[in-house]
Amino acid sequence: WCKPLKSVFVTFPGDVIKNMTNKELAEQYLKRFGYLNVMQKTGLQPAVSASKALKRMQRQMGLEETGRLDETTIDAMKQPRCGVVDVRN
Amino acid sequence: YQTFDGDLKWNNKDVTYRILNYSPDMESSLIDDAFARAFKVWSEVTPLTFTRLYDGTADIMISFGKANHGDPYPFDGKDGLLAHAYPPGEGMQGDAHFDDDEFWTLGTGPAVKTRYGNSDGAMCHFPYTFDGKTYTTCTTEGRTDDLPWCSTTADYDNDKKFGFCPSELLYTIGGNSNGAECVFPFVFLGETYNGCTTEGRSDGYRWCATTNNFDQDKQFGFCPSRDTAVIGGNSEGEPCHFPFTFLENTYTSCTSEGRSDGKLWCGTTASYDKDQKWGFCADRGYSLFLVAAHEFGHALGLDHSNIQDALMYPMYKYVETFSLHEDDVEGIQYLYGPNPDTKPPKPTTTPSPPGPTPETEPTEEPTRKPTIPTTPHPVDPSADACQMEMFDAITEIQGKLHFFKDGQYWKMTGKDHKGLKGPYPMADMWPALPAVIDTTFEDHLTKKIYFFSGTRFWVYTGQNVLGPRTIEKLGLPSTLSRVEGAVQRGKGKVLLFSGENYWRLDVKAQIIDKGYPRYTDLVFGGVPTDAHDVFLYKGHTYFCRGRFYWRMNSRRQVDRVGYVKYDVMKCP
Repeated sequence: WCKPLKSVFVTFPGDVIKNMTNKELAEQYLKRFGYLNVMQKTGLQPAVSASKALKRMQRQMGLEETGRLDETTIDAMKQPRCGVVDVRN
Repeated sequence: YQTFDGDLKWNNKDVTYRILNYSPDMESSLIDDAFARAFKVWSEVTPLTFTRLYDGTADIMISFGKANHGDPYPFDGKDGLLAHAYPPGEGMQGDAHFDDDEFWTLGTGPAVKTRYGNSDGAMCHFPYTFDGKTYTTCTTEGRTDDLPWCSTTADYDNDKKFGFCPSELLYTIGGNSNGAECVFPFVFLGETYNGCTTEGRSDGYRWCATTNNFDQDKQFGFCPSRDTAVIGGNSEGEPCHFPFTFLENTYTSCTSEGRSDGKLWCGTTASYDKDQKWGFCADRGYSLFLVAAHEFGHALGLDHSNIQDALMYPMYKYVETFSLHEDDVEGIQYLYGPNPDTKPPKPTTTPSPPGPTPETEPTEEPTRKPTIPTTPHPVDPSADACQMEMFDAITEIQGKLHFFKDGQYWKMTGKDHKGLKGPYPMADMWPALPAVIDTTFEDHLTKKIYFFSGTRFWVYTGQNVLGPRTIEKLGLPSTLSRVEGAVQRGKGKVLLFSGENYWRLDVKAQIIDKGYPRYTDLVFGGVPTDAHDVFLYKGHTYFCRGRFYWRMNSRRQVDRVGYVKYDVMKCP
């Protein structure tokens, strides 16, 4: 029987991408690509809930619109992509 | 497809570009070629031409950079963000930036073009055999001068075809030494260096002196990456050192241990634990051609598409045989029109069996007689449009604005309310329609008039009518109770609005385009999401709620909010 490896994660010097939780990753992604903090007439404010922002992102990416941070959505957020925002404010 | 707000585009058909610098990952001629092919993707379907400039300011300035590279949008190391580009315009607008922490290839692993040897600059052939042994990278085996080489056919032993691989011992890139090779050791700020270094630079690029004393001669160049080099980390350009130790375990190949993202890495010295020197192992890399074609789409005025197979979809996907998706073609031709020199491609799909095409597939026969009797609705000839609080639908037909309300309609023939003619009974002109319609539009190409009421629609060509048909036939969801607005967009496309969503109808194909619905407020920011009517008039999109309208210009800015009665109809 194989003994499961006990993985230890380390911080590599010079690594630009830090270990972050899925929630942190999602928040960063939704902000970076314009799904959160939509510009309103009254100024910059979180005009949409996280769930609605997720739904919008899921629609843009052709995923099932669950409004939840499911595995498919996290996987999509980890894919290499263009840096141009999806939602322009 | 999406265009940028205001349909930003180049006004000149001859667009210029300039390559400001090169990635060390690929030979410069391969990079030149990848960019040229990426431009060709777009020039084949539009009247645009692309001319390369070697100095001065070009419309599209192309550069490679890492992390903070001089604009407000830093890159993020290997993977993640690959590149970005700006929509057409002056200054930085139109420019394209590529993240040089990526491994740039042709999409399938190191793309190694040789120099010298006897293969006329052919690409390395991996794997190849030399002296009975198989090689998957360039090697220095068989040489005493340490120059890496490869076979350009599968079997060096038989074919004897070879060339030299990128190496700082062979040439440098950029700098001021005209491509001369590095000289080792060299002196920089009093220190002696035996290899390429990133010292003295903040951008992470490896360089070397091309004489033995930089302090004195100031001659330098950037080092090309060897195909065996690691990417990123803190040892860019160094080869993996096998075996190496990590957390006291010994590794003889790249590993993902220690990382939560599963990426393969290696130590570049015998002990990571002691030296902490590491980098990512070379992988398939990203196709510079595919990424550049996408970015140039932005530089020409296309925003992201949500069609997964479209080039303008935001995520990277490698495809071996690339062809532009029809969504991309429609998008770029919406901005610039088709290439007059290109014949339409032959259909690649299996021809449909003979039979009705979507355009000629009515569920009901064309008839001059109404299929559904119009609900009788008395028309009061004295009814004044200016007394109406709101209308069921407003649209422009044959250049005249029409106002529909409860089985009657008015048309505006002049500039103000004095030019309002009517009311006319709808049953006289369009007898098949019910009294109350939700929206209507005239197809600019065919002059057919579409009417929507509840879940049904009718199409009038003169006095001939098709319908009613259910809106589901157009690909709209069965849950949709009505279509509230319609806006013609480009040739043969119409946006249909309902609730907080809109869809794009391909009028010719009679089907909703892929990638819809979309949220109205994402594209049409600042208008009410509960508009009961949306229509196009003199290039402006009007969103109506009650007595009020929100007018949006072609740059998708709300430039006026007012009363339908006073501002549009000019009622006293």
